Amino acid sequence: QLIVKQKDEL
Amino acid sequence: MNIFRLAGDVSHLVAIIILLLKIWKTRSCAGISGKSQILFASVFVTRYLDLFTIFISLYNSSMKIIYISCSIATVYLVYFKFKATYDGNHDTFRVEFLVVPVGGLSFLVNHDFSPMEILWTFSIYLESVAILPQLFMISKTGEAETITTHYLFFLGLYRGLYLINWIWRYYFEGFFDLIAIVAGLVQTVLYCDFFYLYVTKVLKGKKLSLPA
Repeated sequence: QLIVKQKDEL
Repeated sequence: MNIFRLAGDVSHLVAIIILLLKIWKTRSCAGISGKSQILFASVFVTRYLDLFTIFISLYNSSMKIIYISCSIATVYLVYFKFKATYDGNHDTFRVEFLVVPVGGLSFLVNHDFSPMEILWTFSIYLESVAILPQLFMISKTGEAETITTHYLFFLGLYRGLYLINWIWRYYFEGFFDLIAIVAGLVQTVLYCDFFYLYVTKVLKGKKLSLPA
């Protein structure tokens, strides 16, 4: 299962 | 956090600082597209609203604050402090042709139909095309100061490194964000032509000028 979003990027 | 992501963030920061220093030291923003700078400032403001809602890390928050402040400072220098040197006549890209479609697209294609998420998506899409007024300005005047090309190089390098970062994260973390990846690809492609000129001209000590 792929993680769709995880906003730890800039 | 992998090395590509960190290097990407650092080159992004280098690009922003180069531009600020160039304007500050030369007391001039000649050759710089104020429109691109407004777009980048809007990108940061709309993307980093989560500074108020979630805490990821000290690194994350400080970088966000630095990016936002530097981009707003750049806009201030171009439109207020050194306005007399701003090349408005050549900065004629119609930004509504970017902002309107990007705004529409962020309502249609997003991860979640919520205000924060739509603004985040808007900022991702907008960032991918925000450099166009600057590239348009260079194509119009036919040349760019060498320091401006260094700025563009680091901005493009940042996107390229983020692409590698996503490949890395896909393999090692199963991380995959299609919106960010597609927008990042578009953005990187926009720099390809410029990269070619940068390597063939600027790195060989010549000024970047386009054939008439």
